Amino acid sequence: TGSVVGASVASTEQDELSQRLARLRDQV
Amino acid sequence: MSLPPQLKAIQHHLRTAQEHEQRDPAVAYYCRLYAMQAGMKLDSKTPECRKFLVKLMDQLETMKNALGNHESITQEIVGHAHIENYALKMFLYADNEDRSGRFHKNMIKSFYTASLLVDVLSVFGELSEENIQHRKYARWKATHIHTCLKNGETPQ
Repeated sequence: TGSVVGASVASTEQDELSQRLARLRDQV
Repeated sequence: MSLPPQLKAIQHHLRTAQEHEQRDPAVAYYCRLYAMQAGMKLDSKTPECRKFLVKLMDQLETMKNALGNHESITQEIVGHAHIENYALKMFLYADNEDRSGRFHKNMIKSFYTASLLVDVLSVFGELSEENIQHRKYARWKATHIHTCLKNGETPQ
């Protein structure tokens, strides 16, 4: 369960980075 | 902040960014943007890489806010032309030195920087065949001349 939660946290943070990158490049 | 080993492939682009911070902020900005994108592909999962990439993103956002009046940063099409021109300028300087038989550290660095800036151009889309050829030639020249100078030989 721990690894599933860990992977989910990592994926959310990765999404957050992707979103910030898209905003930075005015792609949203 | 030290670069995690997983992100070693972007170290030279980050160094180029640092070297251009004052001289040409648009070059610094797009080198970091490239490093950010490449870094996310390399590893954005391990805590040390995530931490590094979040810091890099903070830095990019701060730069964009501070350089809001630079067209080459607010409009990527202008940025693309700027980076391409800058890379070509570096390449032509080194090529001219090479063809004149003047071999030195500065021209090696110019060849290498030109090749790194072609990498950076990929943030704007697919590289042209000409870009790819320039990068290959510049990287090979930088390595070849560096090796020759190290061994006390004259490059051909």
